[in-house]
Amino acid sequence: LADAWQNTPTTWYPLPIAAGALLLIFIQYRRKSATKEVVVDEHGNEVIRLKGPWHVHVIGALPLRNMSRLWGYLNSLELPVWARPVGFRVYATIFGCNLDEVERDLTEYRSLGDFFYRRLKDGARPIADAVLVSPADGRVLHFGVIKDGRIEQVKGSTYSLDALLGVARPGSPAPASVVFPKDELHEVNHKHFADINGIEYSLHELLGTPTPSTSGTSTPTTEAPPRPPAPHNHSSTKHGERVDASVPRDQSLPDAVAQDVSLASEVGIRPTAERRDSFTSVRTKPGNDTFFMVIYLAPGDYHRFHSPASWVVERRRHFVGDLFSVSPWMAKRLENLFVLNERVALLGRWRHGFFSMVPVGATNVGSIKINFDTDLRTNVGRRRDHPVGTFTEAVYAGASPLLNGQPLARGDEMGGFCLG
Amino acid sequence: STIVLVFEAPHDFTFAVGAGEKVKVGQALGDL
Repeated sequence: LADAWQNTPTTWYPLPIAAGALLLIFIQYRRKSATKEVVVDEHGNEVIRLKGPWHVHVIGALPLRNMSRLWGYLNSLELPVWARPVGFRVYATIFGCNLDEVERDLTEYRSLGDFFYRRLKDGARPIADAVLVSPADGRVLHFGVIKDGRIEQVKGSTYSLDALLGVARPGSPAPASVVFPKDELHEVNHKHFADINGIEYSLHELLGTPTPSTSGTSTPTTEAPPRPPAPHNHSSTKHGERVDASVPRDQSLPDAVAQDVSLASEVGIRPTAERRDSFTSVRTKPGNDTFFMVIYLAPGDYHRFHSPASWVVERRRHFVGDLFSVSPWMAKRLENLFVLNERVALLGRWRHGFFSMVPVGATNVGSIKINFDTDLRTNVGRRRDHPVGTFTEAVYAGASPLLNGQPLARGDEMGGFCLG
Repeated sequence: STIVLVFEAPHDFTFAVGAGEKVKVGQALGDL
């Protein structure tokens, strides 16, 4: 071998032009077939597989979920009080946190994980008067209109909307009902403002009943500033839509139901007509488009998320997936990133039709919390037990039986991302 | 971590931010 390596002469000669042309055609064909190839299962649903350059496959071979849990454990270790201010200031300097808006004194955060899930001072995030507001601090990665049921991840790369939100498969188990303690529920409902269909109310004012003094787990921290209730008007909204005021007001109904009847009537949601017992896929109404927006939260950002609109969350779908980094670097290289990763798809409706919000986990922040869903457990269990595309589903009909879900107002705190 | 919003809205819905722009909780993302 050594002799051959040293003594064999190198002879250069031109390839025939035809061979070169054939090679280029073959490469182009491979590239096109790779981008258009969509593998489907026996039900016609797209089968999602890991696709990307070699370093993506190397990362995919790592035990990302175990690494994420270890990361979470390490960051849950209690720090000595003297080290906290220095440590958090170093972290804040590296990742660009604004410590002036942090709610508590730095010495009160027991660990980095505790600091990571920090609250902000009241009024630090005013809620704009727009139909759609940002649910989180972060950077807008991408937005646009969904065409042919596919969302553009980066230029030239798309993923399926059905794969992101989930498709009910034949034989899949019925969704579980999340149990809402009634006292907590009333607390939450009374604190909300509803401006679905253009009418803005304090529900406390709207329903005309005293706010219970019990404590609730979903108490918003960054509430919309108090607004005077709009004139009581059953017949029209500011958008000129007719509100169905035919929902009966039966004084003999139990209080909770009577409140829901009142709320449904006032916000213009017709429960029996619009309730969906199962959700299959998004069907855009005539005159509407389906839009999307992707917001990336960097490690230094405030990691709680808030309601981006006034809407009713009807159900959640928890997809146990991988925990790849979701940084822009990775989003450019790994196809179907947001479909492969663990996520919680919250599905519901707002005054214009379908509405959904999907928090997607990542390696360092694998845990997703939803304040009004204490049954939800993320970043637990083994990845191999949950094929890509499968999910567990729960419905929130118990939160408000007539609205068929959990009502939320713009800016209400919904939950957040935790380390590990 | 990332948040993906998918929603139905009338054709005349317009986004109020640009790609790559930093946003904060409660900032207007779009309006009619």
